[in-house]
Amino acid sequence: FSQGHNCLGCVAVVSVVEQLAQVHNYTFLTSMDKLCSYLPEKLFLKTTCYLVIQVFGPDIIKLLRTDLNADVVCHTLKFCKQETGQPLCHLYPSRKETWKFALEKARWIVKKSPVLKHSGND
Amino acid sequence: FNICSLPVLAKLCQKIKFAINNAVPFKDIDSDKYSVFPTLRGYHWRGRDCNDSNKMVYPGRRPDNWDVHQDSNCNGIWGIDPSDGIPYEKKFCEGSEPRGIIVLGDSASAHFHISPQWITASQMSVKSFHDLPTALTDELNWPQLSGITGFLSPTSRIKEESIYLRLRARNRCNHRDYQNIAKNGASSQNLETFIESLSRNQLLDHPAIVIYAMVGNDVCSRKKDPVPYMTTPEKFYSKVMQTLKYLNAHLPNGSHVILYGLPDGNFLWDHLHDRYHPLGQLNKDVTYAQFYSFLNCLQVSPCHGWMSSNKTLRTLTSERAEQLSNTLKKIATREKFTNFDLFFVDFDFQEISQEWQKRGGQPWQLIEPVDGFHPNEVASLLLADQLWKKVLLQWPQVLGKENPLNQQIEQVFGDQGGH
Repeated sequence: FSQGHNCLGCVAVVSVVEQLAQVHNYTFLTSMDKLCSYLPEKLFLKTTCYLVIQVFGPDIIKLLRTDLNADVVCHTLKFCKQETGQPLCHLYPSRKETWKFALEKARWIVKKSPVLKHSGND
Repeated sequence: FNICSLPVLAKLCQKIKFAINNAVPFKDIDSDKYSVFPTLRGYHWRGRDCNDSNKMVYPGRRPDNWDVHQDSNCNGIWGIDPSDGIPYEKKFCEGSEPRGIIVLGDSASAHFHISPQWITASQMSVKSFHDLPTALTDELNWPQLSGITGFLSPTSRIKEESIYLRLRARNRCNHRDYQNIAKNGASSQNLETFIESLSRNQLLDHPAIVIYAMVGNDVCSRKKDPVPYMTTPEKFYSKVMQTLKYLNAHLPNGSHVILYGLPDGNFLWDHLHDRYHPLGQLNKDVTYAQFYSFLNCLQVSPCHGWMSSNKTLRTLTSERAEQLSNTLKKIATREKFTNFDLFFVDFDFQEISQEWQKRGGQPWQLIEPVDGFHPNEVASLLLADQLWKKVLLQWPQVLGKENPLNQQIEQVFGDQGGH
């Protein structure tokens, strides 16, 4: 899997979390918890999902609560990366200026995140 | 973190990797390439082994001593009729010209499918993820529901059956004789890396119908500029000939090879670009045009050439696909092989789309909703129907004759032990 697949996977999962919350009026935490509860135990899918929530959940919740979308969340968590000289890849429509502002805001929100601090760029 | 780096899992991971890379079953005790396990290239991909501790027992072989003592070809027919002492295999199958079906293909032949329920919040439940582990261990493919080798009843409401089920219905002696040698990303250029997973013994096995269906990856790539990565007609000719020579050296005499053309993928953009992708349906904010552009930006698109807003690029891709189809046509008319005869059949999406519209459907309903690229289950079965009808009309000898004893086989052996 390439970096691009990681980004695509992240955007899809965060979108689902966001939409589950919207459809059922859940909090983002409940939404993530529900998503994991739907997964089967086989192949450690459920366990892996809960592990992912534990690691990235707090940051995802903080970002989604501030109305930032899946693209911004995944760029902030570094699942998506903009290579130098390359365009910024996003699924949801957004203006360039809004993007810049949203990413700056997001970075500030998760500035003290232990996960991002420890993982460095990866 | 890589789970396979754990010492306890390293060996298992290596075995799984080997099975996937080489398209051979993960669980195959007798190493005959047939398995009693469904996924990881098991019986979802080729007929279920009926004895995994004897490598001389597998689907598709000619019966050993008319299967008096055991079902050596796993077609569910064996033993002796007590009323006259004649072995059942001899009584029911002798002279019926049994044959197997083999597909050499890509993700379309393997039936790549990501369930929309997995990403649609409003439809999500425990039930919607029930089949995720199966799908993951089949590389997100569903060969058991594919148009060529599928053996399960379709999940969509469609009456058409796979080529394998039709061949089996035509002659119950063909039971379990199917092989799906298809891989995601396969093309004429990389088939040589896994063609050896094909199992056919020239001396011991029945002839086979081989469908060569590399329908996209020779013109499709994820690259920013996909044109230089497209297979040229010259390279294509050389690789297809190489494959045919391999088949000639491995297929039993009397086999048939059908070369399947490439489609004109323009229909993808035409029918989908302004529709909403499953991720964009709730808030009406993601169309397929945006989804394609996102995949292209990330360089993960399965086919940048056709899944693009750039009309010139789409036309170029279609032109190259047409050139490659013409190359296949040329090979089918000019080349001769000793162990099989060779045919060419068009991939005519237009025709199945019209058929679907006659039934009240819409063309976009024939495309996989999540990836916006692959033919879905309905399209795969309509394509199989189209292929079957064309072959039956033009070259009926390929399909063999109908076995008049099918009903008796069913009476004696029921479902013949399942697929």
